[in-house]
Amino acid sequence: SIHFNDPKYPQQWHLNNRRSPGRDINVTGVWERNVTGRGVTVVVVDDGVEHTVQDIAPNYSPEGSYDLNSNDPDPMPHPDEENGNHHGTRCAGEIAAVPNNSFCAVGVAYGSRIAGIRVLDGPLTDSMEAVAFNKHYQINDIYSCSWGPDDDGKTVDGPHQLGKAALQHGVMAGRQGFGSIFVVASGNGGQHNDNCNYDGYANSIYTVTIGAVDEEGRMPFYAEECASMLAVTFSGGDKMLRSIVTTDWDLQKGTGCTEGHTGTSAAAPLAAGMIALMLQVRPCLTWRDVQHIIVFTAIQYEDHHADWLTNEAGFSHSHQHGFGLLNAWRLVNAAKIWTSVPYLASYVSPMLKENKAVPRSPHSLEVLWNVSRTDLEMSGLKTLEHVAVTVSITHPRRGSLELKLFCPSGMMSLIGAPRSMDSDPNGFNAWTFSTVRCWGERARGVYRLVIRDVGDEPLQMGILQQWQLTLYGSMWSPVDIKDRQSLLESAMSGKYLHDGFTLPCPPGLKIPEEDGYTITPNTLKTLVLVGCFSVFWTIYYMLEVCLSQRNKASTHGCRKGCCPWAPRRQNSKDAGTALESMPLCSSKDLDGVDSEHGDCTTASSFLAPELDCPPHQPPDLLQGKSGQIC
Amino acid sequence: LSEAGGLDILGTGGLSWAVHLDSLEGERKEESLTQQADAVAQAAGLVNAGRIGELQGHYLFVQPTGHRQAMEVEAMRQQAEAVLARHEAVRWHSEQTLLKRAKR
Repeated sequence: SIHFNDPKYPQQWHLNNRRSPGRDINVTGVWERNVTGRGVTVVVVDDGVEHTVQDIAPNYSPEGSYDLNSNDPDPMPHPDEENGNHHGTRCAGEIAAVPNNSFCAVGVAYGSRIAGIRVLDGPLTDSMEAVAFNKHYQINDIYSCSWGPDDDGKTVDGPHQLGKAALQHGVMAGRQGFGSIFVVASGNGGQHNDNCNYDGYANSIYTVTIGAVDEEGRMPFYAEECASMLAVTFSGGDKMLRSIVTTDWDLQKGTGCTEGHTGTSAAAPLAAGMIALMLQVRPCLTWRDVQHIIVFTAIQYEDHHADWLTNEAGFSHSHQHGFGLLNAWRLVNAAKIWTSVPYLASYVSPMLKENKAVPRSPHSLEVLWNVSRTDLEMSGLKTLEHVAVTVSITHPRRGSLELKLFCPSGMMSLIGAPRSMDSDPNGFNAWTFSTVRCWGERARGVYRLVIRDVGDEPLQMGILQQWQLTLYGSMWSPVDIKDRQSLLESAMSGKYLHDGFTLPCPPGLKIPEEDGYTITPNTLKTLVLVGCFSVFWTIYYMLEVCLSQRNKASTHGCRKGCCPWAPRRQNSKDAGTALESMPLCSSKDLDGVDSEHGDCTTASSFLAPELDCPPHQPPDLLQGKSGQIC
Repeated sequence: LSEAGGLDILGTGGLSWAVHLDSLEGERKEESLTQQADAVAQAAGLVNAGRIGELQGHYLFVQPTGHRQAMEVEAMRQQAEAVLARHEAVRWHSEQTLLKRAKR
């Protein structure tokens, strides 16, 4: 029943695929129930957002926006010679393009507000990233990041110290303590045999890592695989397949609309939009709730290349597709009835010093660590979410190393895939790999790290110097997880998706943003000028009053009749001004002509009603008393 | 102010450091931390450009403006590194370098 007059909406197959029904994000039913992201703000951290284009302007949130490249509040992209700064605007359109404006397209969460943080159009440092990740974090709910380290198949990089700290701070203090939601694109290095476990943003436990599939549900040529991939959603594929239709900038050659947005950049904002829909129906979902709901509701589908494996908790995961395809209907219905997961529990093993050689394939080095019941007693950790392994390995050709982690259940994760392009001679220095493939499994038991050298060059052997295992999870038991799975399936009919059903939400924390309002130099200058003007005006005015009083005294005006400045008072626009310049006792009593100057009497009694005029007195008694009278 | 820090300075080729100050008295007030940051920055021959976003106790120290020869810059770097490394209030510090990030 949903109809929009936006001319490109019929081509937005990812929202409503009429050519191949079902191959879309299944969002129209959610919209029909008035779930459009209302009350949620998504911020696109990118090269800017052209917030004046028709499809963005009505939903634009200036409060959540900032330009870190120019250090001002306006994230408007700057045109460059390569016409390259349309990226953020395209991502923003996917999320919140305005419907029914007869222009271009529609966003997934078209009722949400969209902000922009411009940070990619210039030199970037760790401290700038840290600022970006927490910028307006009580206003912005979801941070959509369609960027990362180079996907050239040889880079190993991620957030540095401050970026990591900001991600952690964001999930703890952002969104009134429910935690900022960081959505990141998994990477476009498929052609370079890259893998998103070498990207620290994708690897982070604080992010939602989103990959791409094409219209046919297959992994596109550009997509990367990894064990930390949470889920996938649609994007463009090869030339024969359709890309994502979205808003575009209208600067330079832009028209305000494009049919050619693609890459994992196009997938992550769709996920961000779907999460906005979830937060509308359940605003108190924590960052971990969002991750859980994705794990519980993503759809495993038929793809023989995907190599799905089902873990002990019943979740199927593929290095290509994560836990599967995001489905807006399932996400929103699950969110509606979701009660928060227990607090995050973790376990960190000692630093395990090995100094063992890494043999060449088909042989391998296998190291073990047993996590006992006693080890987990303190934290209460029972079932797993993320599992991380930090390794230090020397090797003359880093890309020849292959690392597999086996959870106690036997579930295998290829945490370190070989990369043919990576010939770095320095190996890994405390690099952290992570996997989500053991989600929901019991934490206790033996973890096996298996490393081998798959290189075919006769090089020096690598050495595993040390490694450390970190487990993240909760006190949920396997039974709790099964119960939650059953509960969610019962909600998928949509029976709770109406305004009459609402679970209570705890109040959020009041966390002030330190940089709320700062006085800019211009504001300060204006205030100083206004202040100076006020001082001078006051001095001038006081002088004028004093001088005029002196004049009156010297001319004996008060003895001749009504105070000569009385007419001036009458002309005064301001009663307060009149009060200051008026004698409290008017001149009506001076010569008994009050009947001719009724204004004096009226004003006097109005302004100072408690002061009655003295009775008529002979003029000589008043001589020399003008100061008292006035 | 903190937002201004990194880029304006690095954009012009200046040096900058992220510094995490140790809060010896536990939860110290922001004001006194800032005062301490000013003092540490001054000791290192740098200028405190303000707190880094929402990260309490983290400050950006930048090289004072002005044109310098390469040798002067290197001497300034070494001096700053030495001061920050031995200062008891500095828990951690890191010279800010440019990161390479790509749109996807």
